[in-house]
Amino acid sequence: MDVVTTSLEALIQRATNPQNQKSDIAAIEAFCVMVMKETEGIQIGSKLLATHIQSSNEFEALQALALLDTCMRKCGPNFHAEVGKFRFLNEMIRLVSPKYLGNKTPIAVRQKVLHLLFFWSKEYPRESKIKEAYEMLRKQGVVEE
Amino acid sequence: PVIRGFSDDEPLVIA
Repeated sequence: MDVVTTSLEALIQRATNPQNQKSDIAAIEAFCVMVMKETEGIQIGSKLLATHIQSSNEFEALQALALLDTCMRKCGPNFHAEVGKFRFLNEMIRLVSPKYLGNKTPIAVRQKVLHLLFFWSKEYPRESKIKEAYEMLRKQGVVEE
Repeated sequence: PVIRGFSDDEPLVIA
């Protein structure tokens, strides 16, 4: 296991730890810097985020979604492009779709996923797959207007 | 024949 993966893993564990009394700002900052600065940081970081947002621990999943949102704001267009691939978006879709994990996902997590997809579809129009995914969720009735 | 471009992505999952 290379040092980038182990470091990013340690940082996301800290940033999303269900025992956190408050946000671990240092871990969040360090995670974003590594994602941006390290080769493969974006690929490794986005894969770790996809895993942690699916945590069965609601607080861990919500902290992972907050970290994902922070990375979208701070890590720039290359990160947007990675999240804007169906490979990543499908992980979020499975969380909210009743055909997959939707019925097991806590409502707060489902709502946060849908809010992020909606916000990103407006904020990052160049990532057209985000909009496509959101429109599909609306067409399938997953999104209540 | 259609030359399949290398797209490092997968199809959209339908909810």
